[in-house]
Amino acid sequence: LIQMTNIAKNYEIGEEVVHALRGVSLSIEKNEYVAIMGPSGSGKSTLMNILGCLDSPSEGTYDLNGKAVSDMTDDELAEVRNKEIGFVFQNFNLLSRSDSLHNTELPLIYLGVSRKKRRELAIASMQAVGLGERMHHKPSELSGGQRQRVAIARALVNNPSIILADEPTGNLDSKTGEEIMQIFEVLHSKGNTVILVTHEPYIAEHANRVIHILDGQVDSDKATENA
Amino acid sequence: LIQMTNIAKNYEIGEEVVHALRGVSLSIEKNEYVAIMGPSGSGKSTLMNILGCLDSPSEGTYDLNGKAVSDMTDDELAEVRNKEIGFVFQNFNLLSRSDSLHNTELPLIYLGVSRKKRRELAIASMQAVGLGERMHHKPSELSGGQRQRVAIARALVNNPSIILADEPTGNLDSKTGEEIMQIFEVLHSKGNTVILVTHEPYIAEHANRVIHILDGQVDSDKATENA
Ligand SMILES: Nc1ncnc2c1ncn2[C@@H]1O[C@H](COP(=O)(O)OP(=O)(O)OP(=O)(O)O)[C@@H](O)[C@H]1O
Ligand SMILES: Nc1ncnc2c1ncn2[C@@H]1O[C@H](COP(=O)(O)OP(=O)(O)OP(=O)(O)O)[C@@H](O)[C@H]1O
Ligand SMILES: [Mg+2]
Ligand SMILES: [Mg+2]
Repeated sequence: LIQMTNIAKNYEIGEEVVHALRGVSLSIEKNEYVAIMGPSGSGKSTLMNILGCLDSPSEGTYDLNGKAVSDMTDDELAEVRNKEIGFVFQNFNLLSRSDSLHNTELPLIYLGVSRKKRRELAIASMQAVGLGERMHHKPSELSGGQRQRVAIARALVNNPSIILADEPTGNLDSKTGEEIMQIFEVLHSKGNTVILVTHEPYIAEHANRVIHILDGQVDSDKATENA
Repeated sequence: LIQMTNIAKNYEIGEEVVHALRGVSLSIEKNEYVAIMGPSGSGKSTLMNILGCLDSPSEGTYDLNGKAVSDMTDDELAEVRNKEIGFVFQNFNLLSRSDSLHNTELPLIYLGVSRKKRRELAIASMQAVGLGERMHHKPSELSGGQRQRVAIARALVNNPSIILADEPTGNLDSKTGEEIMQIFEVLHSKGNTVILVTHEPYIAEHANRVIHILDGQVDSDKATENA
């Protein structure tokens, strides 16, 4: 499904170059459940953005479903992103002027789903993350963990086959966090692929494989007891 | 130091009223170390914003240093906020167009500290949170956990006597999180008061008292083994 070879990512700021990823190689099969861990600033979000086709590497190759992402046109990339991938951003990335229902519907608007169907799917997704009572609140009218859950609802509304979640429980108490993990568990049991970044060991325990990133490189890549 | 009696906070959205806090009474002495926990959406940040004089309650009284906050003028409130309180926001609240050094200096600009002294104090604060190499990065050029640490550096730069930190480690791996907790530990040992919101039990263990909030009310308020 996913094959990365020698992926590097550099950011330039004035004269300075930050080597956020320095030669990452990994492959992930369909229906794996992978946790990515590592210190703050080690390159996890940079890796997730490249996995999710939201950013391109400075060097290296990335094949998705057997096709080289670097050879895809913008339209093909957008189609992969909208149809196959659900992305939960670390900073939520919600539209501040729209209420949570409209934020959740967003991926379906890109896919041309009818208004009535969009509404139904978005309401179901909001209820699944426990926010049925907060559908008409704007992001500034929600708590931190509620905003995070809108970001999760939006990522799952188009029934993606690959879920990429960057620190999905960072603002959630353990009970609410476990409810979100149950959602990922169900998606995984249905044959989908789940890749999440976390710093919380009890979250990583749900995965069947843990990749540790250190200073822009893969430090270890091991199966867990769940494998 | 802090005395709250029957604090209520309501938010109105159209016809709907959200009772975010429904009668919270608590008192906190100087040099206590308090952890506030509770489910997502239970009212913790709302309580912290009122404690930090960033928002006023709908009902109830709040006395700070023996003075009623509701009787303070805007200038008096600004002085308390800038001189005595360091506030770490759950969503960081950084200026997106300024680099991290300038963001950290901000409280000192309000206090009229000289440019040279501001620079020195802000550099020391950035180094204390491990971001000496990221001083000229803007927030969008930082990782999630690095942005969080800039928010912490900014809150501590004016040497506040009351530290209010809302989920200060939500985006940090446990090692970096422990480094931040060491900073709070040192501040506490110097006689300052630390009040933090967290959902991580290993963070709450640093405190000598844990207040559980449930549905806008105090559910329990107990000393920990550290007390
Ligand atoms: N500006 C607002 N307008 C309307 N409702 C609001 C507003 N801000 C917060 N709320 C609501 O008030 C309740 C309490 O919010 P608060 O941010 O205090 O929760 P919290 O305990 O900090 O949650 P979290 O752990 O998710 O950060 C939530 O249900 C939220 O939807
Ligand atoms: N746009 C950018 N410009 C310059 N440097 C950047 C940019 N984005 C990220 N970086 C740097 O690249 C490194 C990796 O960032 P990344 O966001 O991938 O880390 P992370 O592992 O997700 O960290 P965290 O756990 O704190 O979220 C960091 O040191 C960061 O400062
Ligand atoms: Mg990150
Ligand atoms: Mg909060």
